[in-house]
Amino acid sequence: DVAEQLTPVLLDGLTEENLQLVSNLKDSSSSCAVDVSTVWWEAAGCRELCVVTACESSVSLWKPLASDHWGKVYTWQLTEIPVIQIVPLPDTCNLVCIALGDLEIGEIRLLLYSSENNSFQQSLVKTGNIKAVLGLKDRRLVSSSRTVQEQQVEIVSLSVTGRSRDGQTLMPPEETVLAFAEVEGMRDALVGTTAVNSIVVWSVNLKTGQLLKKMHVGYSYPASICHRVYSDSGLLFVVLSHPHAKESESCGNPAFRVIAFNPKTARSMGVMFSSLPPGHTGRQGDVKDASAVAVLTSGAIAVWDLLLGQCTALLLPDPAGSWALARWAITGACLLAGRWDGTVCLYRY
Amino acid sequence: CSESDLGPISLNWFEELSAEAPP
Repeated sequence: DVAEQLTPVLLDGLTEENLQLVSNLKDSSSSCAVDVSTVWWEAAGCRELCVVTACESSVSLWKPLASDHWGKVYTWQLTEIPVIQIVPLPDTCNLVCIALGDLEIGEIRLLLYSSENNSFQQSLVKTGNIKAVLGLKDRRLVSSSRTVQEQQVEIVSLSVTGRSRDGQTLMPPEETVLAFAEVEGMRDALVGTTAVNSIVVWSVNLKTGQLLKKMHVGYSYPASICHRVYSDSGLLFVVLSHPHAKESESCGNPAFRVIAFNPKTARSMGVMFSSLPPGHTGRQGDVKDASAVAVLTSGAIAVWDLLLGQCTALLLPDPAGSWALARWAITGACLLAGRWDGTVCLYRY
Repeated sequence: CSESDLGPISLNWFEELSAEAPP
């Protein structure tokens, strides 16, 4: 009994009041921030939520110190291929996954600490023309990659030292898969969005990698990216971002949508709609629970409540520089916001 | 969301689609 809100709801005079700056960390050796994330890290019997920052040639692990300060624990050097993404691995400890490449991902690596050798190490997980990668629960990684002839969609299991022998190939759709999302509460279901705007659903139990259904999102929202999927009352609710959607009179400038799909009939219905603040364009987003965040081309960061369909906070670029990155921490209502100069600010939302 | 908009809804959609899909 909820209907898509076609009229964008925007708050006038949005400010940072919903975001409280907690601390910031600056890597003096880092020039350009590429990505930021959080990871659970255990050392000497103490398990802490640490921050991981990436620039093109290195990835650093930061641990919390007293008084909201952060100390660098270690920096992995990655000099051969540029780092382009940190791939969060849910429910794992002492393991950082990164994607490296030029225009697209060519390599996936694990960064870890080996207690056997008492040293920080890195190991290669996969190479290829990788189009999308996502960390799954139970220390697994799903990726889509392309050769000239075909697309491979594969789930690999990770050991503490790298790629384990257990793997599973999923039936690929004809079109390239650009993003994945686990179906919350259903370990055996996985969803992907494709280059021609379809939602595909796989069964990923140990026996099969069947492609169960392909459903179309609609032509108005090209190259939609799935962020979050949950199943409720026989429907699949998919949170999508629309990095390339054009502004329209009826919908404004769409940033995120929640769409309900009936997997049995492939019919769908819009549930909630979030628009960009007026005068802003372009976005690169992240979603956690009902909170969505995106970096806009103006150098601002916008935050939305997806249940309300409203923009709830706006971080404008300030004299210290434009915003380049925005990610939610894996736990707590904490926003990680990165500037081009490598500074990462932690905000409580 | 109602069945008139989305067609017949099944709580067991995953099991049913798994059984229908080619191996």
